Amino acid sequence: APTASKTPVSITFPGEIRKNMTSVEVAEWYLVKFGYLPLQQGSNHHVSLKKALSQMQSKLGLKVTGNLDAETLDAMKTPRCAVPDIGN
Amino acid sequence: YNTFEGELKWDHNDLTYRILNYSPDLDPDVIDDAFARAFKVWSDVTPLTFTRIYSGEPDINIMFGTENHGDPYPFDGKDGLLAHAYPPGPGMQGDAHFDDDEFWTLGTGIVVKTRFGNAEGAACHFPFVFDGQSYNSCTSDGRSDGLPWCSTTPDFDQDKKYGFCPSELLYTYGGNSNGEPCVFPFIFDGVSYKGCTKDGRQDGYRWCSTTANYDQDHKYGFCPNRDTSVIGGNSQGDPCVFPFTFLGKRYNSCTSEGRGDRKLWCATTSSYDQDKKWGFCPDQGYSLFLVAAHEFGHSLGLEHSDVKDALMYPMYSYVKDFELHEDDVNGIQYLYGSGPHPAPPKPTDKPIPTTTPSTSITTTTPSTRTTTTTPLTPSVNPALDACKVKMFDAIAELQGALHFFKDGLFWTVTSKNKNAPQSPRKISDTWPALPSKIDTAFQDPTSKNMFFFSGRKFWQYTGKSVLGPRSIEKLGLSKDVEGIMGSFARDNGKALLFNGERYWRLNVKTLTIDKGYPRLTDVDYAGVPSDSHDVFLYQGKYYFCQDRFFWRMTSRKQVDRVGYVKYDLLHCP
Repeated sequence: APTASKTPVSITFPGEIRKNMTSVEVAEWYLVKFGYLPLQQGSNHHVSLKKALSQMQSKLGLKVTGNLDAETLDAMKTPRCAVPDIGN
Repeated sequence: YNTFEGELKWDHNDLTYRILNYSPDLDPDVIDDAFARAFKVWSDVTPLTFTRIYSGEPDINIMFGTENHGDPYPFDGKDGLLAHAYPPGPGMQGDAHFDDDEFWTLGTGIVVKTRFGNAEGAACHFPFVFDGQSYNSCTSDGRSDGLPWCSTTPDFDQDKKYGFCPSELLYTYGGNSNGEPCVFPFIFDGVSYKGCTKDGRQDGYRWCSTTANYDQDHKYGFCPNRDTSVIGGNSQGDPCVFPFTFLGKRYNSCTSEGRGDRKLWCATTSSYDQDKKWGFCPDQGYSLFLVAAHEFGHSLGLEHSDVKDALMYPMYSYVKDFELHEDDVNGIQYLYGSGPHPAPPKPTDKPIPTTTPSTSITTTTPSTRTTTTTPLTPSVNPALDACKVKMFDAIAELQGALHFFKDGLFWTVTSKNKNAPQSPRKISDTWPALPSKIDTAFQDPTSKNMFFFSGRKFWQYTGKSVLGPRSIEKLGLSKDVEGIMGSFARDNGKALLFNGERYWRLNVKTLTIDKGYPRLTDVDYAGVPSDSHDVFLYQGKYYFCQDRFFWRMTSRKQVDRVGYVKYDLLHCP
């Protein structure tokens, strides 16, 4: 019978960039990098994040929820061109 | 589709590009071809032309780099960001950069293009059987010189088809050593090196000296990745070492242990725990052709598209049989118009061999455990006989010899040699940029530049440097001119270009047609066929060819002989 797998070990590999970020950190990085969210964050950060997510979901043809759902997070992890989607 | 703010576009259609460096992942020929095909995606549907240049400032510079690579937008290691490009404009604008921490392929895994051997540059076939054993990677088994090789068919024992795999022992790329292999050991900064190194460089590329002493000779080249090389990590280009120890456990193959993303990796020393040296194992990789086609879309003025199936959609997905989406066509034609192409041919994601490997180096067939030397298959069948060719594509005097072109091959005859020519040579070996069918060619006696014409395109060779293909429209020839069938150069910096009943005079320096042309051939060259399919100058006399015959004309424009190409020029028996 298969043996129960032990808890997977996850280590930080030397030389890797932008790893071990939380989902929200990944989302913020992505939205800023590709022009959906301005770099400067104000007091209404939550509102602007939701708006930016909606804009990103609409632009990339995803279901527009304004939430950081699994489909959106998967899209953010998909390899892509580094040119911003919005603005310069 | 979307265009950049202000609808940035080029103000000219004849764009130039330059490849500044290469990735170690792919053979330079495969990279050249991928970029050429990527440009063709756009030139097929627009009036744009793309000419590769090898020096000077082009419109579009192409480079590979990692992380901080000279602009304000660093790459991010493997995956994530693949490449970026700037919209049209001067300086860095228009340039395309590719992240060399990615594993560049044609989208379906490692491409091991072979050199030399007898497989004419074919890719390795993995797995293959040699001496009854199965191999999933290149091997030096059966050889005494340590050169890695592979079979290009599933069964070497049966087919005996093989080539040599990328190895620093066989060649280097870039640098200043013209592709010479590494010399080990070599001295750099007073230290002896037995393998390729990244020492002395900040860009992470592995290099070696091509003489025994770099400090003295300063000769170097970059090391191509072997098929077992890791991607990214902190050991880019080094091979996996099996078994290796990770968290106290031994591994005999790549593993995803320790990673949350399930990517396969290996250590590049026998102990990860001790040395912390690692990299990702080769995977499907990213299609350089597809990514380049996308980036060149930016270089031409297209922003990201909202259409998921469009090339200009920002996220990467591999497509086997690529066709430019209607949305991309609409976008690029909004900027540049539709151009003269009626129906764009469908590009493929398969490499077109641009050069044929030479068999001139000393190589031996992999032997069954014992090293034996066998004759190599020449790259061209010597049985191809110039004397059996009824009509040549082109005849031209180049570099003092008469060249006879036919179907990708050429034979040469010199005035000293009164025998029929022997084995032909491949056009692609001598002039890699040229197509297989040449309509005419001439050499300018002053600059020694050689000009080749095929269809409505022409190429200019200065030594080994080539400019082209460019449209003959750039010379000032109208669109109704289907091609140039004959040509010869004069000593005054002019050349005459013939097509049927008309001919033009070209200023070779300015590459413009002189005023007053075209003129009628039969008026100025009376007595020769007006439908000559080839015209050339040989030993001071003009030759007009029709079928198997030539009409020879003196400099005073008197026909002094009608003869056979086969017997009088080729000296066939």
